[in-house]
Amino acid sequence: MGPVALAIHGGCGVMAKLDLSEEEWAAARVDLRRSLEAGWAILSAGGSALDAVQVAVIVMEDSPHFNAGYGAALNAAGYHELDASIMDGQTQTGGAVAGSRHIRNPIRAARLVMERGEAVLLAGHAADDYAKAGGLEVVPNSHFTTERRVKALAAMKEHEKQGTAAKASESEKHG
Amino acid sequence: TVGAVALDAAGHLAAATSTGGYNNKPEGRVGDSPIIGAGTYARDGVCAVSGTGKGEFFILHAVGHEVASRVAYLGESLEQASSKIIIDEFQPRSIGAGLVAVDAKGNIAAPYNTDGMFRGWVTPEGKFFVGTHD
Repeated sequence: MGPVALAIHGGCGVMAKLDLSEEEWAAARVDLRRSLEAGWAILSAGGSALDAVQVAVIVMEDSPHFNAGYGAALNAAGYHELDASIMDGQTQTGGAVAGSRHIRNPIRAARLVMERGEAVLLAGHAADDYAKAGGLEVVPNSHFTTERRVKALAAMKEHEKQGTAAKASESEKHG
Repeated sequence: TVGAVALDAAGHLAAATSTGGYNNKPEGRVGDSPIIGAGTYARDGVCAVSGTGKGEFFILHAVGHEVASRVAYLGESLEQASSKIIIDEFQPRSIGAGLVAVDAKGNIAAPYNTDGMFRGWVTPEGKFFVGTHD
């Protein structure tokens, strides 16, 4: 058996401009650690890289501290459109969903698309329908909304009115 | 955006990425995360890549595939290949970006050209690292 390794990211940006409290920074680091531990548990037990990356991403999708799943950014119309993809290096197959509104964990839907092999990328309501028909959990779009994201969108709209969008903070732009 | 890359004991690589895009994005906008070869890519024997940053540029530069191609065809190390794009090409153009990648030997690269990146990894020796800023 060869070596195993795992790496994750939860987004990049101008961190100094993130309006996070010390508690929120600490909580984000805890969730990064949880993500690593989830993936590592699979790899160290001889599980697949594919399963490891999926569970690692799910932990972050379910965390409010990252821009994916619960806590994701809002679009200009005030709702969430979520994208995800997964790729298996062994088989050179991949699956993805774009613009999904209701799939609780979009990475699970990407995996489903990949494994069924009927398509590589499904978009919009078709992705939602495909996931639901495949037995994945679907939720109201409001499930993904956090107070931080609502405030960030309102701030960006105000910046647009004032013509100051370029001065928006990182958390207002990306979170 | 969040993402993960892994090498398993059987020598197989995988990558995954998930995102909400960015605040106030146009309806219907699709970034790089669901585009295989842009924000996500994996190829056994070479590397697995997951990106974060200005997605349109990850699409235009096919970043995930580009990193793998540099490793496979130019023989660059994972660190060289990923830094070539994120640091050498994107940073001078103020294209904020980062990625995590792992190669077939378990080497890990996590370059970014912003002030920081939420990131973490576990080495083949089982050592955990979590970071946010430089």
